[in-house]
Amino acid sequence: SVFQYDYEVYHPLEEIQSWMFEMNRTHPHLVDLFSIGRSYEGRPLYVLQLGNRVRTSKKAVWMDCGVHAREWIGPAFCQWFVKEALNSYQHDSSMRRLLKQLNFYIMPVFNVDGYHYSWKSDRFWRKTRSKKAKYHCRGVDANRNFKVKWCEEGASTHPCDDTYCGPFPESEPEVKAVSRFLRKHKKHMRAYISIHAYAQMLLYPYSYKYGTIPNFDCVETAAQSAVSALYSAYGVRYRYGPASTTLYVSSGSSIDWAYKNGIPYAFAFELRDTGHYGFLLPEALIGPTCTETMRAVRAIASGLLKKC
Amino acid sequence: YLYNNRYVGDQVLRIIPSSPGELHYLKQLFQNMTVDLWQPSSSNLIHEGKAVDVHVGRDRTARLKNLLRRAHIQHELLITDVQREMEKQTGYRSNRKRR
Repeated sequence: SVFQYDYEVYHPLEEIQSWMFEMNRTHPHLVDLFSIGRSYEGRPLYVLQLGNRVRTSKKAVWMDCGVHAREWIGPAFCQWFVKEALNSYQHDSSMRRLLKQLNFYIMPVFNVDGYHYSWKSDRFWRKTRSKKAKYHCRGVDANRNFKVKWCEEGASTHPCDDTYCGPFPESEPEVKAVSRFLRKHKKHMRAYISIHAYAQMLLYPYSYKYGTIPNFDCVETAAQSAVSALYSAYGVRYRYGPASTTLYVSSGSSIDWAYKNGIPYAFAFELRDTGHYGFLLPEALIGPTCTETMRAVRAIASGLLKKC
Repeated sequence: YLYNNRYVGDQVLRIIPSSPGELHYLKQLFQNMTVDLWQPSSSNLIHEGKAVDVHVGRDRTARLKNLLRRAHIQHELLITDVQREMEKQTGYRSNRKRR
């Protein structure tokens, strides 16, 4: 039977995991599924590696979705990206080139416990689901838990807050697993992309301070190119710039950590919309949102193949 | 119904503090009132001139609007009923499951 999967609806965690297994089974020459660890509640943290198998080492791109549980458009986009990459490989020479020259590591659901909880109990849950006995509140903001200027400005020390930084950096097994993987592969990793919602923005470091990164010219050019590519789809405008000035100051973020860890291009997307639906972006808008974002991510990836 | 209908009557408001006084008032308000901040994700990240999107439960909407009115702080209603919007978000799937 032909595997049918609807990329224009939101899927619960179990369906996304089944889909990952199916992609791995049906595209063995381009896909490799593996786990980088376990979540707080014991769920596997799956990553899909996309790209031609070659003997020489390739540059790599990491993309994660669903750091914050309630941002459902994130995992929807990660699935869309994989689908598009695999479906267009045969007839799209630029995609073929990308998959030949780069490895893409796609983590469709970073915060698996939180995502599951947002489907089962609290639609607007944001954090992880970890718990320390001495506190009555659960969860840590994974995007405040990375080991970079941890728990300074823009993060909270209170366990009940939605921006709680955690008891210590990388306290969350999900954050620790991703950090460990990226540290291990830092030699080849050229871009880090994290998908969030909502605000229609493309952000780069720094988040923790007002300041300009050393390779600002290259990163700004890449961001400009990505936003232009995105706009070319349906005319939707995204603002772009350093996270600290474009959004707000926050410490312990994944893009700051990735950048500090030597990944030259670190981006966070805040997808549609700007507040009309917020986290409740209708399924009818999954297609357009993912189509335009696909163009932006492809622009970033293509830029990695050129010198800057 | 999705989530046992717990979001019926919940609303999402947008408030843009336009002065230091309004900013201070909102920060105090959201530190003392149980609300779900959609953006920014913390009351400490509220800034003058930047939108605050707040999801408030049905039992608190009237009180919040009253407090804003008394403080002469304008607000805009982004979502009038979160449950209804939620049912629309997952389209045919939730209806199909109910059928």
